[in-house]
Amino acid sequence: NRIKKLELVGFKSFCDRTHIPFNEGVTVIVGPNGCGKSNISDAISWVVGEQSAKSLRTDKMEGVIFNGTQKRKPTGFAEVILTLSLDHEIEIPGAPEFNPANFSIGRRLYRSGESEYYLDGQRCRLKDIQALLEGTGLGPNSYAILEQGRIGQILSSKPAERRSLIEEAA
Amino acid sequence: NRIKKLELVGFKSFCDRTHIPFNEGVTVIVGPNGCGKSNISDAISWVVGEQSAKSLRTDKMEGVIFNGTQKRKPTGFAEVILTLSLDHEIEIPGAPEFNPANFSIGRRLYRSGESEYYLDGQRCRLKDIQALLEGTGLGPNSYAILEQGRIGQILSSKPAERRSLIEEAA
Amino acid sequence: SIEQFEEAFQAIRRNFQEVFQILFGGGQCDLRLLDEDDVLDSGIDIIAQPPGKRLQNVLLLSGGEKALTALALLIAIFRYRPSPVCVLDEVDAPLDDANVNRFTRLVTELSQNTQFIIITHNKNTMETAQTMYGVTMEEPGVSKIIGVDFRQQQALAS
Amino acid sequence: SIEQFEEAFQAIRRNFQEVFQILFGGGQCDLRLLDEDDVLDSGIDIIAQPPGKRLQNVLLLSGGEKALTALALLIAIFRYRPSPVCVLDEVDAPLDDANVNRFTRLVTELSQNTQFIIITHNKNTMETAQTMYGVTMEEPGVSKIIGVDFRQQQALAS
Ligand SMILES: Nc1ncnc2c1ncn2[C@@H]1O[C@H](COP(=O)(O)OP(=O)(O)OP(=O)(O)O)[C@@H](O)[C@H]1O
Ligand SMILES: Nc1ncnc2c1ncn2[C@@H]1O[C@H](COP(=O)(O)OP(=O)(O)OP(=O)(O)O)[C@@H](O)[C@H]1O
Ligand SMILES: [Mg+2]
Ligand SMILES: [Mg+2]
Repeated sequence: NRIKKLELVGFKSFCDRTHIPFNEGVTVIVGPNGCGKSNISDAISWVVGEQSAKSLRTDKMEGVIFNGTQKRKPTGFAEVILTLSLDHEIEIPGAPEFNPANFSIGRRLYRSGESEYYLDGQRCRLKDIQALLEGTGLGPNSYAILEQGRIGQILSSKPAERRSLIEEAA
Repeated sequence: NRIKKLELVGFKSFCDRTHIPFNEGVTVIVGPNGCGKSNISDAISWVVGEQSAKSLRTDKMEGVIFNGTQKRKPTGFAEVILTLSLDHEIEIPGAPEFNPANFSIGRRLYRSGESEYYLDGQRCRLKDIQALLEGTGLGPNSYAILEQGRIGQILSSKPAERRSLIEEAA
Repeated sequence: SIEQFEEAFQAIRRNFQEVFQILFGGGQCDLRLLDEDDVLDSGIDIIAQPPGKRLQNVLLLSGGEKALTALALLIAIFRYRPSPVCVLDEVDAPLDDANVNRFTRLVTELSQNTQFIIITHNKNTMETAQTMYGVTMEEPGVSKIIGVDFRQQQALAS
Repeated sequence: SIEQFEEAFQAIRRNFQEVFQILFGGGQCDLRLLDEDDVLDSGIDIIAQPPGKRLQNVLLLSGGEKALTALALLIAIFRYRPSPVCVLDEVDAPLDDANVNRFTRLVTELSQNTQFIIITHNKNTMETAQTMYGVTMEEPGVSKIIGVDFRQQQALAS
């Protein structure tokens, strides 16, 4: 199981189409405060199905669409595509055909509020993506994605919240 | 107005009597995680009158008394003495005599729960210390003492809490 | 189901104790159900004892000790149910040099089976990576990626 | 009283705008009463615009931008009502090198009139101090101070 590439366009501060290939081992992301590092982490959370705007550090989901600068107009939609490879066969009835050894999941959000999900570039439903990621540890509120400040939250969290963290892995 | 020296004994991890002279300008305190740096900041907050155990990162005030290690017994009390110098005359009726240009304020807490306050080594009341520090910016919940993690709190605080920060300075 | 949770809880608890000792270079910790008789619903307590110190509630630890303990728990859960990638955003910020080194050594070891994406300002952490991407905002408000692939650089150099 | 609060609020607001520009090397910010007609009770809103970016609620900023904005506010309050000493515990943890340098330059300037006690793991911050104390726990659980007075060292050296 591995991820191969992340592609973003119109997602938060990533206005232009950006490709980020991921090699084996450790990839480190660096840069000045506010340059967009955590936005990359948000993009991964978003494309694997995060539904809570608050978890993505914005008040409504529309907030993830590039909202313009003095020189650039806001974009009409946000899009993130994650290319990955799974080591097991998966059957998802009703979903488009795809090769588990090399495929992509995509998500698009328009200003109108319309959401679209893609499997290898073909439209699919959110639950196809959820079925596909089942058991991989990827998904909303994953313990595998530690957002900035989440470590501090874990310790100040209530005992019930810690339990739900364990329940998710169970 | 300046502080000259901090003296601690039996306060949190500072079991043995420790003297810390403070020069002009910037003093930096360094050391490994958990070695006692933030405890020094707590000692300053405590000696200028902090009454909330929670602000001192403990559940009850007795928690600031050195509670022992495998080799050391817990101490019977905690004591912090701050030596300072004020550039203005102060009259505190009923309080011990002291020289504003060079004097100390002290606080002691016994396991029994008894608290004692000192002005230049002589017993005084908490309100003498409070009167003395009035208008100096030092005291409980001071905006001049930024505990670890407080910066993050300021931004997630409610608008009403931010107001009280300003009111304290007003 | 109760058995599923119990199995996960015990495995994660063992992982937590193991990873804690790796990150702290010793000490002990535990995960406990607040209410032993209520496995179905009970909340979970975290107790930690860094090397040489007393066993106490995790809220009484120092800033860096807390961060390391929380990281040990999350890595413990991760080891029980690994995902293809693990994203860590500035988890090393409150750590001293020695703890950063223990953290990066653990990540390097785990990275044999898992991809890690680590966002950091820490130079020591940067040095342990195989791949480094820099994010810039030359044009204000617009992010851009520049890549520095160490392994490619080394391959070119040799 | 209302006048006292109003005076403090306006002065702190001006300081905030000034210190923000020093720490960010530009940009703008503001402090606003949520309810302009209720000076007696209204809560306070913080709005920040780092250089080149849009004006937005402070909660939408990056980790480091938030920290710098909060620090600007606290320093603004401090400047209005200075105390003899200011204690900063690891405020530089989320800052990149450029921001740490702006922060230390500001502290160095303010330290002409105020003593600063700064707890830090950051090497750049350490270098700007006149006095450095190391805290150790050679004996587990027992803190001890070792002093390194740079100015004394320099005096001995010259
Ligand atoms: N929808 C959006 N459109 C344009 N810009 C956005 C949008 N959402 C967020 N941003 C910008 O992205 C920037 C934050 O990026 P990010 O949180 O990734 O920073 P960072 O590199 O993680 O910084 P730090 O080191 O301080 O944590 C902010 O300046 C914010 O204004
Ligand atoms: N009453 C007490 N008696 C003995 N030790 C105590 C007491 N209260 C706190 N401690 C110990 O003090 C240590 C924490 O010290 P402190 O918070 O000052 O660390 P620190 O140097 O600021 O570390 P960090 O860099 O991680 O923030 C803890 O190990 C804690 O067990
Ligand atoms: Mg960030
Ligand atoms: Mg600390």
